[in-house]
Amino acid sequence: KETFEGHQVLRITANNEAQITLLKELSEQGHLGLDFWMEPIRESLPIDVRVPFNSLQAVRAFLAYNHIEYLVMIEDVQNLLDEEQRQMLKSHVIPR
Amino acid sequence: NTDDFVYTNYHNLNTIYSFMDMLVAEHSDLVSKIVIGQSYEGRPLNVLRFSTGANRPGMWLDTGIHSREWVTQASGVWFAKKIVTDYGRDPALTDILNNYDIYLEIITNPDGYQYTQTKDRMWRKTRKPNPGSSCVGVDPNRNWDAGFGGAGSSSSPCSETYRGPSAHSEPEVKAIVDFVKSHGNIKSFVSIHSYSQMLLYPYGYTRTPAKDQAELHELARKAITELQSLYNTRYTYGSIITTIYQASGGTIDWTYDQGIKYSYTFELRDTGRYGFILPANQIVPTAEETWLALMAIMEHTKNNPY
Repeated sequence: KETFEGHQVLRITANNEAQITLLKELSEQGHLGLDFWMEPIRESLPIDVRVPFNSLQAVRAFLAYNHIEYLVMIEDVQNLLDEEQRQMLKSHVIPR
Repeated sequence: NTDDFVYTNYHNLNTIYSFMDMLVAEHSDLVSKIVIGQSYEGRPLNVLRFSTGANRPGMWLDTGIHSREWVTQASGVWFAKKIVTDYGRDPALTDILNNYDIYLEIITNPDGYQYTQTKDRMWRKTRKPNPGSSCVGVDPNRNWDAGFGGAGSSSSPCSETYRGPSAHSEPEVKAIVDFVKSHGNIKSFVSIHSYSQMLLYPYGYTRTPAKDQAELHELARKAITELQSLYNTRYTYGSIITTIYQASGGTIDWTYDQGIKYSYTFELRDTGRYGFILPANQIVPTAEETWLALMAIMEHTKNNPY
């Protein structure tokens, strides 16, 4: 089963077309294993990307080096999924 | 029974399939289940048909063609219950159902949904293997014969937006295509996704405005006004290509080109706190507000025959 321990989802805000271009280049780096939930298209739209733990350092360094703003939208994806699983199991044991 | 069903929680595939069967058993005068095809892995593609008479034009709703968008399928369950609850009580819905059939496909990509439940919660595509590639699946929202193969879709099987080898190559897509064509009288078609809070109309594959753009835009405005009236959730609306991005081979571009004027696609909550992992306590509020917009679209369809 695929797990997501340490994966973070970053919300990135591009401020200009050059940053969009940089982020598109980032999205093509297959070895990073990035999962773009919202793709870099234009400045007015946020960009959400799930970053595996092993790629976090590289991605954060890339964003900082290029002065691209971001915030951490989800600190640890697996924590949220574990909570989701707990909720689902809970609903199955409640007598109806 | 469906009164005791827990609408405030996410459920696995079998539970949702059972829910559909329960709903049909409890309301056999109003609801029936149609199997329009089979998924790649052989699961039934179930559609609930809400009907009060023969030979009616139809309105189509589907939820969850991208499997990881769980709030979408969960909302579909809630919509089904809402329809049977409100028929005979809500004059607007009753009037719609006295003149139109409503078709609701709650689990549009069952193989993908099962995969998100058991193997990879973040799975989006279908589960058909791609010959010559270790990557599995096709993006079923890039697989339609509407600008198929154009910009805004990928030719790489490893991409999340892989369009597939040919238009309608995916059985989950082909089943809807065959159904829509054989029905021949579908008047509205709403394909529901999440997240990012948008209501979109054609086109995604071309910048050429849809010939009904003015009406579609005005109806989108009305639908979103209704939606926002409940919890003040902020939505944007417009054509796919101008509002979000160029996307070729999309569902509603195909349905619109088939002559279904009222073709929309929804992106439900949220705008960026949980993404595809929206907490279960937001299912019902999401469904409630979305229902208001769906009613606006269905009422407009009924009141503006074409």
